[in-house]
Amino acid sequence: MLKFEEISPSDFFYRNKEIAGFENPTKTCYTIVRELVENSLDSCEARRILPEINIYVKNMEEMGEEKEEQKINIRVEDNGIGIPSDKAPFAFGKILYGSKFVLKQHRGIFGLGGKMAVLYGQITTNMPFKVITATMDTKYIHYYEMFIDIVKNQPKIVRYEKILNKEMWHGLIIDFNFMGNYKGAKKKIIEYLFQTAIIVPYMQLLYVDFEGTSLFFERKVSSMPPEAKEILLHPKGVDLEMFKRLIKLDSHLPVSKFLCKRFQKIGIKTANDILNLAGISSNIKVGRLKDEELQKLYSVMKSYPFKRPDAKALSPIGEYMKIGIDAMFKPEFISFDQREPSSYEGHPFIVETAVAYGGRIPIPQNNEINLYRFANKIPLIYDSYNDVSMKVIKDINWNAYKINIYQEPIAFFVHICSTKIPYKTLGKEYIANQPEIYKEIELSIRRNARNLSAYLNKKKFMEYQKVR
Amino acid sequence: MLKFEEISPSDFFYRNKEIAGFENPTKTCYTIVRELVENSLDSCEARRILPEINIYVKNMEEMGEEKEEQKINIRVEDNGIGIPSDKAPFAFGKILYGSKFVLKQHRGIFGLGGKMAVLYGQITTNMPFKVITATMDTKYIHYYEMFIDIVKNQPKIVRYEKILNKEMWHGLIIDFNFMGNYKGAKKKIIEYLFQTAIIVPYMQLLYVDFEGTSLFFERKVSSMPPEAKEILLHPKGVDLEMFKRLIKLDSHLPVSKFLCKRFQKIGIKTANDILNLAGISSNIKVGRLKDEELQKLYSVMKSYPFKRPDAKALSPIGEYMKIGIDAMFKPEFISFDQREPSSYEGHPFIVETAVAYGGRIPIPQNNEINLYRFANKIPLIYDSYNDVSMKVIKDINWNAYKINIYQEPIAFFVHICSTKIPYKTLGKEYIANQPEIYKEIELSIRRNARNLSAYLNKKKFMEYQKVR
Ligand SMILES: Nc1ncnc2c1ncn2[C@@H]1O[C@H](COP(=O)(O)OP(=O)(O)OP(=O)(O)O)[C@@H](O)[C@H]1O
Ligand SMILES: Nc1ncnc2c1ncn2[C@@H]1O[C@H](COP(=O)(O)OP(=O)(O)OP(=O)(O)O)[C@@H](O)[C@H]1O
Ligand SMILES: [Mg+2]
Ligand SMILES: [Mg+2]
Repeated sequence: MLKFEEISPSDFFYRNKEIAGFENPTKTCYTIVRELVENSLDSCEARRILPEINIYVKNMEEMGEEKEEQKINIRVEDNGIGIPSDKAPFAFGKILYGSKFVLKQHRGIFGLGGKMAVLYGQITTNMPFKVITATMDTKYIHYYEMFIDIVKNQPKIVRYEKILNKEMWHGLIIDFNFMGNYKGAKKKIIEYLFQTAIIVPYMQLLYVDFEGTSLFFERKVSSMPPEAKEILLHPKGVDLEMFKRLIKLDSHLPVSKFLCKRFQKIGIKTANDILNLAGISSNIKVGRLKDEELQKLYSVMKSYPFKRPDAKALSPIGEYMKIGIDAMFKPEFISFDQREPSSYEGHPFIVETAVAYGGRIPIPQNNEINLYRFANKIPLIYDSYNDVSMKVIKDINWNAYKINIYQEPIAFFVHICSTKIPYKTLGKEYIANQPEIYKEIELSIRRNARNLSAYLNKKKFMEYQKVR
Repeated sequence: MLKFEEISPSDFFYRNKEIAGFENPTKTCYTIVRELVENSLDSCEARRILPEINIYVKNMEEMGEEKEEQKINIRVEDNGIGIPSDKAPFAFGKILYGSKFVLKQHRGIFGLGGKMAVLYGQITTNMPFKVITATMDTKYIHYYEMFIDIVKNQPKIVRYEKILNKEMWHGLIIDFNFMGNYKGAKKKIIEYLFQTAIIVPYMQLLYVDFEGTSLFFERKVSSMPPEAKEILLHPKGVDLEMFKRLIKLDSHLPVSKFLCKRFQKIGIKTANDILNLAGISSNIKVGRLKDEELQKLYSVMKSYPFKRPDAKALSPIGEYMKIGIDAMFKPEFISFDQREPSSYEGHPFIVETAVAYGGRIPIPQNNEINLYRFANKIPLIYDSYNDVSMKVIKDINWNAYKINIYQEPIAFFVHICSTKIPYKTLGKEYIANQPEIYKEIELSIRRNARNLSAYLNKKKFMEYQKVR
């Protein structure tokens, strides 16, 4: 008799932690730092607080113990908005719980990252993790020592203290131990922090490890981009399930009002136009639509030429990409392009790319390509080969631009920002081959390629002139 | 005020379906076929039934409609053990529910695949899926038409019928519609079926699509490997969380009896040896161990030289790999190697590799490598670049063997079977860079490389002799 059972989400991710970026002690080290830094940056940006982040990595092994896998302590402190004390245990103790399931651009998306980090510490060291937090303008700082109950997917608090918040501090400190291979991960961790500092120039970050490394990324600008606003879904590409779910929330509204309320880029005029094409009266209550009417409405909306989405939920890098590339490589040429907002499955997104040439850019080795990828202002350091950006670059016929991308000092930079980045993996290593996103990256890269081609032609012509 | 919420596992996978292999309409088509075929094979192997699987793919669009994304109907029929009627709605209607969370080798592992397939159909067509099933020797066939309630993660039955099972049929039929790009996926689907037929020679499979393709893979052998047995965890690499979970199940047992009961390769002698090293009395009830005692015991077990794991839970391909490679390529040379069972994190695994040369093996293009990968008898067709096998092959210095793997007609074959394959992705595209598995693949590939090198030397020597 086969044993049928249901497992909790925490049990699922405990059993399959490779799926979340925890595949070996080296990668784990990197993933833990990444998840915690991204949480801190999201927290500061949520209220336009200039981020101040401190990261401390300590070796917890006894002196003289030089092993590949060591007991490490990590402590990340930020000055963000903290977590309300009743929510804090769940924020780190309940998998698939968080504040980022709304339609807005953040780094967080899954409700998983912070939990996986502390879970890994728990299963490798049997020690509780500490969360110390205070929200803005609150009287107390809350100190929690916890475990995750993996079978039941809920926090287990082993110690709690309420401390008077005399200095009106706000933010979050997370502190826990885990077994990891820090030496193997260090280079990539530093690369990640370095690239983050470039595209988040308003961040200040201190990084201190137990090998004597102390990095201070100072703030380069004191202004922050406008806060990303929560927005409505764009109607293009919304699937039937989401459609039906939204209808349930507003079943008493007349269908025309429902369309205006729940989607961006639909005003009363557009709504009536759509309903005309679908043969549906605009006054009928949307919850009363029959199945065939729903299908007809859905199929009309699928091919309706809606205006481009509102970008106010998005926070692109913009000109800072050029400034950052210049600081990194001092190239002789940079072409930067930011696309108009587009959307896929209802989610607005903006693609920004740059192509740079010369300066300190190295000529690629081993058939590789210098590709720097970013998503929602997170640098993606692993697995570029399968990323949609890499596919675009490899699919382009570069002969048409008279550029040999494998043998010239060229670097590509791609940033995608969206209310949902279609990551292929839960470790956020690379982005799936999503058709609309592929198209936008291709159009943007091609524009930069034309500019580079023109520059190189002109350069060759000038040199030819000199020679004559 | 930030909105904190918990989402259900079904809502999580609905929102993040790219994570599960549903990243675009082409890949989706492939993933759906894969998930259903793997479920059918698991079902037949569960009771050593010679598999008979029929797959029908129909075009549901109106005539003359040639679109890239079409409404497709898929129907997969098998003669497996079916699902008991009270469990069937949850097997396809509740995410993270299944019968494969036990310690045995199956293709299924996540409790997700079948659900994701029907979920995709539901969100793209708004139509219910059909499951028709009967278990062995039962009077009735059960017919269900269902949806998944994505918010609540439970099935919604819209129609049920009980039919007299006059012909004592057993097995399962799954039938549903989805929007997909079949033309784009066809080649990879057929490749997948073709490779499956090679390593599962006792399977009979019929595949009929709407483009006139009709493939019949006939059974090559009528004997099946022994049924995989459910086994105990191997003590090497078991983490503290699992350790504590097992203790909870047997807290009243004396610790020596607990060790013997819950782990393979621990008899009473080994148990007492371990407890001696840990300074723990063998009669103390395991639930009564203090935290420091637990840590000491765990750390002793971590470095204890246990015997290799029991392989009776595993079902390697064995000699059939050579037969299959020969049928595929007619190479002039094949070297096959099956490693002894090893384990990682308590899970036993066996690596089998082969290296073949010449015959119909093509010389690789574009810096690629001919690598065929399999895991628990599933062919892995996508994303080889990041797979642990590919890493092993690229990390080896082939000059030492005087072999140029990029310019000679060489093909590599790697099969890993385990009670848990450490997939890097939920779409089971490739395997994570897990250190113990990496080592075993490397040792096995190197053994075959030495054999190939010897053969090529001898061949060159013979040709040299002829020339003189
Ligand atoms: N440093 C922090 N400051 C404030 N809130 C935080 C911090 N870290 C985590 N949180 C809160 O805890 C929640 C859960 O964090 P977690 O990293 O597990 O998921 P997430 O960030 O929502 O998504 P993802 O899995 O993609 O990272 C967040 O949504 C946020 O509300
Ligand atoms: N064709 C089938 N015959 C018999 N049982 C089946 C069949 N298909 C699915 N099942 C049952 O339904 C359960 C759920 O299947 P599902 O594919 O969702 O998950 P899984 O196979 O357990 O894991 P994975 O997500 O890795 O495929 C299985 O564990 C099995 O018990
Ligand atoms: Mg997070
Ligand atoms: Mg399955």
